[in-house]
Amino acid sequence: TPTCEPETPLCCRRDHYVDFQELGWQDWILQPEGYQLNYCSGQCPPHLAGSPGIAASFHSAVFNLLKANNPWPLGTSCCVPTARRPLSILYLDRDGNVVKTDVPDMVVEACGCS
Amino acid sequence: QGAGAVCPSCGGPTLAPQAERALVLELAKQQILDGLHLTSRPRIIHPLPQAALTRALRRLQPGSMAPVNGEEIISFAANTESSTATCSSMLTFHLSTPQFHHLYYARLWLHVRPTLPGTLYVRIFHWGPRRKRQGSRTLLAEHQMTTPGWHALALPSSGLRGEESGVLKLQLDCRPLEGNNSAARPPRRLLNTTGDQRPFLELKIQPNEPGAGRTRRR
Repeated sequence: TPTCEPETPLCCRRDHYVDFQELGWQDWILQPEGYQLNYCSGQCPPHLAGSPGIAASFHSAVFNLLKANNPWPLGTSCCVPTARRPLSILYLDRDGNVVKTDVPDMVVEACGCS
Repeated sequence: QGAGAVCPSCGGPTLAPQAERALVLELAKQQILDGLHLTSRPRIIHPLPQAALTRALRRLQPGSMAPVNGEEIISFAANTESSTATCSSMLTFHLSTPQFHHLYYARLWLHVRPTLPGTLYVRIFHWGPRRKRQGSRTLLAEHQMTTPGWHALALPSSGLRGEESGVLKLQLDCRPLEGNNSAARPPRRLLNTTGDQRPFLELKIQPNEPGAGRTRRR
């Protein structure tokens, strides 16, 4: 999935790095210092609907063109995450204990059209 | 979302950079609290000494993945009632272990002072409240230590059920194993129970398997 450029209208991944210092949470989140809060945005015209990402295989590209030439009943296709990974966090809980846990599906790695 | 506004994921208008950044920071806070199953950020009332924290971080093998949906916890002894004897103490830990979680690994870390005269024999009891005034105690483990420094004493995870109040009390009962000349010398502090080298628990928990309770009942 391409990272969104200002002029990219199509479905892409918007990258944002969030530093816990910026949230004022560095006193209780010990590691990491921040994380990638990415999210998906952009248009999904009908011929891209159902494609796993812009870098789709040739087959799905042709399949999408066929779909475009035989428009199905209009349904909105949205730009959604297609691959995510966990984030390991070390933090202090309310009793002052040090807790290490892996939060699943925390970082969006790829986007595609639903 | 005003009327007619379309979700940005479906091709709606993009936000102005400042508005987008403010939205992202709010999203980040919500996403982290949800991921840690917290309703609000914890208030750190008693910050830990940096040295104790550094040691704890070293224990939590950086890079090793916590068990799936599980947690690794380091809990420092909150306050220690030390008897005047060599090293018998009552250690108190505050553990708000989430319900429906299964504790499967427990180590008690103790720091033995360099003044150790020989072998130190330690028994560790779980101190549970009983309806009557005095508590009841259950032997968890016994260990012998012959060198000063840090020692990780394995504990049976089944014996460490935290009380409803989230407070866990462990009683250390220890004495030096040495010749009969020990009677001559006054008892000395043999264990560090406060400050940077206070005892701490290293625990690993993971969610109960679905239906585990039923299996036990059956």
